[in-house]
Amino acid sequence: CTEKYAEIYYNRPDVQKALHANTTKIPYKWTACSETLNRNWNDTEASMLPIYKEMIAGGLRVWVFSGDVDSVVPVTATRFSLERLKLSAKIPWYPWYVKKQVGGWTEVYEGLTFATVRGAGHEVPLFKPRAAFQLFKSFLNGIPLPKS
Amino acid sequence: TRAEEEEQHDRISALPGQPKVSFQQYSGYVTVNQKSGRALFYWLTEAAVRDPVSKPLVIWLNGGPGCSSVAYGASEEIGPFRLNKTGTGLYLNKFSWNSIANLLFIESPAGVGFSYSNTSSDLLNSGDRRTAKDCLEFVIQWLERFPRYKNRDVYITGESYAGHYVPQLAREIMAHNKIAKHPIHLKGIMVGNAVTDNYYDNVGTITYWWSHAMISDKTYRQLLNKCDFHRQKNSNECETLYSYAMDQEFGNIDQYNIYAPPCN
Repeated sequence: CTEKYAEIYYNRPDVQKALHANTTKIPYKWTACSETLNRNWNDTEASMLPIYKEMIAGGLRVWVFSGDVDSVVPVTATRFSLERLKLSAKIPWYPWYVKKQVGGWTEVYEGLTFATVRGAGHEVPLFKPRAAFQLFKSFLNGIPLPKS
Repeated sequence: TRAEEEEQHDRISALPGQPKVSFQQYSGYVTVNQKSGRALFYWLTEAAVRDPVSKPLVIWLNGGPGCSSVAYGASEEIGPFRLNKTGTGLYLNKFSWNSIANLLFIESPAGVGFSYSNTSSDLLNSGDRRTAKDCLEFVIQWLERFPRYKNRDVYITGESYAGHYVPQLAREIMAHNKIAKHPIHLKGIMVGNAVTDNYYDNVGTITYWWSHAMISDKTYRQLLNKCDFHRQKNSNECETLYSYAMDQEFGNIDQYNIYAPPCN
């Protein structure tokens, strides 16, 4: 329900002034999601997998994570998609830990790291902030998620 | 210099209801298309360390398409502040990602949040291609305004439909770097619950629904048989099956977190 708090806060004139926002008097109120844009989306690529191949070939660090109680873009969707990349495993599947609890499961492939986040919904850092932060630390440091 | 003036203009002294913090924040607009008057809004929360420029720059994009990274990324997920229930103030996020990185939230494309376009038709014909190009222009122009970040490692992160934005921006940056005098130091990307591939995402989604007992065997089989996930738009018959699954079988759940209490 937290979008509702944002709708109140970011429409406050004093907040907009502090943020240097809405300086041209935008003719609609601030909303968390724009229905207009969503309904009129003009072009979408069918698959990001070719770009994943480019990024991996270009040496970029690529991490993909998934909160495992989201049913909108669920973990199975991500696994089915990534499977098509046919990457070979570098570090085989294992549970990763945060504060002595299973944070989720992970596999390090050649060029890509995949991790699930146990009990997290679509917005992983909202539902599992500690686990998401561990994920972010490991990603920035370029090291696999902790095994214990 | 002009960059210094712009940076000073964008510096946030404090947000209403904000607790005391040790880091600097900046927000404002970067024009990405002069002709159309498209400008993207950003909010930078620098790393809460003694020397923030020693830390990488992490760009966060939200999905939708059409959703705000200020609303979600910054205010609900990884940013330093959380909003209280009455919208009167802010409190600190104990697990803010800005404890180890500089966070740059971009409202993209034009029309999202505080981002805008002076050409109203821009709101009716946005899409992946223009969003990626506008974001690249944003990053280039933003680094001109904040030159101290020019040599920092850059990472792009995001969730949901940003599963398109993030790799597409990475591809634009990689192409830009091939010809640029000053390449952008892009090191990596990270995406969560990301839209990746139309066909496999859809098959995986209904398989998740079935394997988590959210839909019946019959509905699962019908969805697999009647929906052609290679198509951009589903047939009416397929849409009817989706509606049946959601209205009659899911129940009143939060689809974004199936075991959480629903937000009424």
